[in-house]
Amino acid sequence: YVFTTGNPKWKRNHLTYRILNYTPKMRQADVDEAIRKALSVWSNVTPLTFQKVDNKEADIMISFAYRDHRDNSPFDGPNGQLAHAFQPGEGIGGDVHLDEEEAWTKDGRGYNLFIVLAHELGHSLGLSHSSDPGALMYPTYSYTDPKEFLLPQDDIDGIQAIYGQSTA
Amino acid sequence: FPVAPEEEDEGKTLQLVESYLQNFYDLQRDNQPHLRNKGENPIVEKLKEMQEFFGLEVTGKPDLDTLEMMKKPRCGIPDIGQ
Repeated sequence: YVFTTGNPKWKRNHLTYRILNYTPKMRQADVDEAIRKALSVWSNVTPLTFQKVDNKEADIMISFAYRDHRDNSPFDGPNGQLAHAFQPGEGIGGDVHLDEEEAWTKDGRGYNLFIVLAHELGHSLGLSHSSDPGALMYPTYSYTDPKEFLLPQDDIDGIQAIYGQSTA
Repeated sequence: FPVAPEEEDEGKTLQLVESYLQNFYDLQRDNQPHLRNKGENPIVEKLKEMQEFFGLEVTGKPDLDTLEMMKKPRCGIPDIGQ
């Protein structure tokens, strides 16, 4: 595992998230579920908690975006770059952007939204890319059935090195 | 004259390699090539860094395995120097 340069981390364990928009390619309930499950990947192994908010600024703002979406990191259309996220911090810090031109799904077709979101949230919490091919924080996409997904040890070690172990 | 297919492929390969290394391995968008030190080729150095990161054979060349890795769908965050 690798920390993001400068070791940014959230100063609070109780964080908020907000879903700014939805992809038309999935049912909203399935998008909500994918996001909730992706957040629980990290909250299950740390003291972090995530509360959904609907109409105010949240720590982690999640949105689907097209090409140039005014953050100096334009998306590139189908395939290629699937999503990106920003390290912990105010404003755009922690936010997750997903390339709307990808084939988002809740299963093994196209790109599984849960898997990509879980990876991007690792960045939102302060992790960088791992060179461990089995790690969730490995840069390239690989599908795992969400029902069978277990956070790999490399990622558990990394996130607990930042926030400590779960207190639950 | 129409570009020979091989040359066209080479151009596309170079474009893929350069944009990948610029996006994810901090290859500078080199506007002043004449300032480059003799013998130093930033693309070769960055290619080696990328091959090392992905556990590929470190050749400094855009070999088949390296190009296959570059074509994989991935996260838009750089692998180094974030």
